[in-house]
Amino acid sequence: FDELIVETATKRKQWPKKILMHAIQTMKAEQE
Amino acid sequence: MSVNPMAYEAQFFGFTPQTCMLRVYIAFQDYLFEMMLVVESVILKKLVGFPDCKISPFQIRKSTEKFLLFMKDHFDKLFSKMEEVLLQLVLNIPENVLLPEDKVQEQYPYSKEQFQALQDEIRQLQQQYKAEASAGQALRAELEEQKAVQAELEKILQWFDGLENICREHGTGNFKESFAFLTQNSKKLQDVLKEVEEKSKKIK
Amino acid sequence: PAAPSRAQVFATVVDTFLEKLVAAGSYQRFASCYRCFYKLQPEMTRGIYDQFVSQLQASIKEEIQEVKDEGNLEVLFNSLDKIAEEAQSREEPAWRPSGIPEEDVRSAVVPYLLKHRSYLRKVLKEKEEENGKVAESVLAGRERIAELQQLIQARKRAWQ
Repeated sequence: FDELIVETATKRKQWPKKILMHAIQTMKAEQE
Repeated sequence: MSVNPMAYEAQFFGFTPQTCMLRVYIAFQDYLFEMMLVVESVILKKLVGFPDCKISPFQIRKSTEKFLLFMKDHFDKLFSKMEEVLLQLVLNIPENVLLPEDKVQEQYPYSKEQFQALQDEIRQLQQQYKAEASAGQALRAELEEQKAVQAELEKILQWFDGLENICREHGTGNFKESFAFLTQNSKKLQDVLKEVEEKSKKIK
Repeated sequence: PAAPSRAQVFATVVDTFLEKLVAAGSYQRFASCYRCFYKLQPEMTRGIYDQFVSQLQASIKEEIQEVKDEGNLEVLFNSLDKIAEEAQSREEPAWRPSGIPEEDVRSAVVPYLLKHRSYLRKVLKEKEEENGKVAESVLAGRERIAELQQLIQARKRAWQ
């Protein structure tokens, strides 16, 4: 349970930035 | 009983506060047990130097257990209080605090509908831009065509100008007038010729 | 006076815990439990007890330091103190993860989308202005062509 909490919390911290990066790359590629 | 997973704290610290306290509790407890064992072994070693004393290892063990039980009881109570304080005051993120990585949540609290509307607007702008870009291309293509067409038409006008210049160079200022004059003169000459022919007939 | 930092509270709480533990496990209590040995060797009993307390305190402090080093707690505590201070003026509860990732990630993407929207509006406006100018040139060109055609027609008629 503890590992799950830490894993989820770490994802909450790090993934939005990664997702944003990928979203930007995708939108730029679409634009091109 | 509900458990507070302290997930937001885990997001900041990288570990759950409860697990941190558990790790500390286990470590402290282990040290306590270890120290008690050391105490017991030291006493037993010292007793070897007193062969006449009637103290058995069993009695020492009983003493150790008694003291350890007492210490463990106080240890648990004190640790419980320490844990409570640390979880409330130190390893805790107050309710009014937003972690830096989540600042956007307060700056841009977009609902599903608002987000969809924003995406739709962007899509529409992209479509409009595409349309404008196509229109621009078409306009520039027409501009090129116009240049070619204008050039051809101007050539034709120049040809007309050229024709009139030739007539002027050969003494015909106004071609229409000279042509009319020529036609008139031809008519006069024809009339004179006719007159001369008739007079000549009369004379004969 | 400024509120104590988290690091200070942490240190104080641990010290208080140790103090009270040692106070509970007093020499009197120790001697009373090891009565038979105490009667035999009171000084040795004192010596063993002092060693026990000193070792226990040292081990516990060492463990605490290890936990602080491993978890980088000093830095984290200072950072959290700073963040909490900045949020002092705020009374209402701050945002917390909803538990629905697709909802929460929306706000992360919104700033870029807003930038993108501004950019698109700007380039669209520029394109429209540019096309407006080209359209004017095209209209002028068409008028000129019509004019030339008329001139040619007039010359043709005159010759005819």
